[in-house]
Amino acid sequence: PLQKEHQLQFQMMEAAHQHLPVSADSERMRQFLPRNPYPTPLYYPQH
Amino acid sequence: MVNDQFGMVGLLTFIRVAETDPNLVSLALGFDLTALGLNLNATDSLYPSFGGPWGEGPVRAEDVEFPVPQEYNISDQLRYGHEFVSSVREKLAPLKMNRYKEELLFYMFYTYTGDVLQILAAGELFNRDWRYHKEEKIWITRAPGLSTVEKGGSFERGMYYFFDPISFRKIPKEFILEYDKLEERPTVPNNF
Amino acid sequence: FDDSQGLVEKSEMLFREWIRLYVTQGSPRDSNKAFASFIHDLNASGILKSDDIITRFFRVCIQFCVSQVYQGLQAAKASLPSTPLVRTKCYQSVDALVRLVALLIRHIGDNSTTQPKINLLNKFLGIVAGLLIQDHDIQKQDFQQLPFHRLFIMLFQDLNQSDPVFDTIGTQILAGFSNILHILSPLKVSGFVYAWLEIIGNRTFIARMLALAADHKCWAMYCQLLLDLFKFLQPYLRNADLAKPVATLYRGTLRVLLVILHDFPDFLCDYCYHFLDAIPPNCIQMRNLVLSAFPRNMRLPDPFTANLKFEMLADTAVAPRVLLNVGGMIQPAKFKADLESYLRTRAPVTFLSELRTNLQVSNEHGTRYNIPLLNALVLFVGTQHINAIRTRGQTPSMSTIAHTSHMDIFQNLAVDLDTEGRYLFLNALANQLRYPSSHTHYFSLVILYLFAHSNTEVVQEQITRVLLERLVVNRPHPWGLLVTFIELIKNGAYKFWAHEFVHCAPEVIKLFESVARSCM
Repeated sequence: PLQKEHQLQFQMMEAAHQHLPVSADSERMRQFLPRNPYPTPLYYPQH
Repeated sequence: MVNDQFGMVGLLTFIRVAETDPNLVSLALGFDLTALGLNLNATDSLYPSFGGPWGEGPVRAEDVEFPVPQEYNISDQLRYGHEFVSSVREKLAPLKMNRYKEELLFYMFYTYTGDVLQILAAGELFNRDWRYHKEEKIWITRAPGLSTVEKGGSFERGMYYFFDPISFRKIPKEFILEYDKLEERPTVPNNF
Repeated sequence: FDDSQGLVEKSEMLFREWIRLYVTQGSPRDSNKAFASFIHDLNASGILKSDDIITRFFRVCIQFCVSQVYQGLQAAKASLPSTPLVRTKCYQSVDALVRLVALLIRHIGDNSTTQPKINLLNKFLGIVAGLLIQDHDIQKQDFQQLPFHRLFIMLFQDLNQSDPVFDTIGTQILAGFSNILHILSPLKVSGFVYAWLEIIGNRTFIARMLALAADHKCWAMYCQLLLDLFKFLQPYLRNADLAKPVATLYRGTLRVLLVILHDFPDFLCDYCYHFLDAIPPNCIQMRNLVLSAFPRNMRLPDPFTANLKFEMLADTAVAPRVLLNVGGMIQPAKFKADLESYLRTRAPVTFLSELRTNLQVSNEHGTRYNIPLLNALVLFVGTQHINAIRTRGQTPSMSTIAHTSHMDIFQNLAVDLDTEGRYLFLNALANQLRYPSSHTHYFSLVILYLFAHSNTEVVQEQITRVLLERLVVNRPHPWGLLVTFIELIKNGAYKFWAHEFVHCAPEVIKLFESVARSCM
């Protein structure tokens, strides 16, 4: 059986497991800058 | 024979359990490590494109940093003003949308979001009988050689090509097309 | 505590201004122009006046970022399922702070004195770590890894870009991060464990620590981090039934180890003994992964070659690198002294009968034995034996290893220990079966000798068990293990197939037949 200390650690690990890191968390944000900004219809892809 | 977990009977126990509850013996019998999204037969190193402990595969190509000459970083140059970009632009051939293949037009439409190039590409696609479906948010054209199966006042039904931006291919599909869902000719600015 | 009046507000205001500059004037890679104007504001506001004020300023900025992220994630939870856009919004203030800190480190002091830069880096890392631990203790199960994770990994990336200033303090940067990650080991901050593994398994981190640092300077630090991870996993992996959070962590660890095995096998070779002490005995595949590593420049002969003559391989004369202080691990000092005395003179006569006691730590089932001590003992006795044989101008063989004080010890352990102890002892022997080397050859002989000369089937059965369980597990399988097992089942001298335990159940018979088929 787990010792009390390990049981507590496990509870924290279990909670953290609900919020696993995603790959984007470790990547630079890629900012695309329009060279010639122009208002495009909202139904066009925006990103 | 040894009658506890440390002999052959102990080994037999987890072999038997593996047939009914493989998760219980995952440590003892292990995983198929070739199914963890890594190309273990690669001759090149894996780490430069490693997607991390929970990645399903390698990182996307655009996330792999590589040192390039400063002049290539056009986005950085733009931040500091347009002088450099303007000087480069003057040396480039003018855009001729009607000369570009469909692939390039779709690339421009999906990549240059919020930019005049997106509108120009949309305009040229319209000229080539592609129509943008405002609800499906996808480009459609009639499949050549296949006539419409059904036609009403406000709609038609038949085979069409949809352009899928994920696979980057035209995919044929039967579809009911409502005319009011299609975008009219895009307004292309005159000075470009 | 006791911030001077207005300092928190001033710091927040300055930081918000920096974020604005970072977003509008900076770029993903370059914020020099924004920094050039902002540094005047920092100076004018007195933030850079003293160590104490800079520390408080950093603290305020980090707390601001953390609070932004918590608010962002909570807002997302309250409305829609979390979208990538919401998450990227959380990155902005963190990235801005990281950029500011990187630029401060770059510009502090002058280029001839690097110490102020290193001090500033370590100060910032320490503050992040302190706030992380505090947040972890306060928030408990609501703790969010994201802000701290991104602070560390983005700062690491910024400081490891190609830059002449950062290049001069490259090793200290790596040492700073390794040190702080060791302090934040999963044993200490279990709620951060997934982000922690994401950092040490990050491709840039692996590149810097294992590939690019000259002369393998950072290998020992990276080894320590992996040991922190294994030690954390130990209690959970000792139970066969893995809970989902543990299974996720274990799989992530395997992925990282696989990359290291593929790209840096020499690292696993060098630190093999460290890892074997930390990997629980029931993690057979993970252990095999470490044991399967062989030096990059080595070509392994096919273990299934007919009539493979192990002793004729040139590599059999070469010992593997042992970076562990094996002799120093044999404690207490009296035990070590008695051991050395017994090896030389077979005295004191009570040594063998007391051997078991020295290896036991408790009476609790499953933790009775000091496994690192047992591993060290086996390795120590084995290497002493190899040296003794060589000193006589001989090479290890079935005849030269027999009837020696060294073999007395091994035979005594095989006979005198209970089933658990014997299992662990045989594991310690099997742990030496790696790539072709003097150790692999010698310990292969020891195992085969014990099998052949045992007067009880129990020893033979447990030898079989230890070897077979390492073979039935999914790949990889160490070269030395395959060669030893093939020899055992092919060489009629061992009468392997005559033993009852080989035929004890249909599944076992099938298993042996299947393994024998692939071996032959």
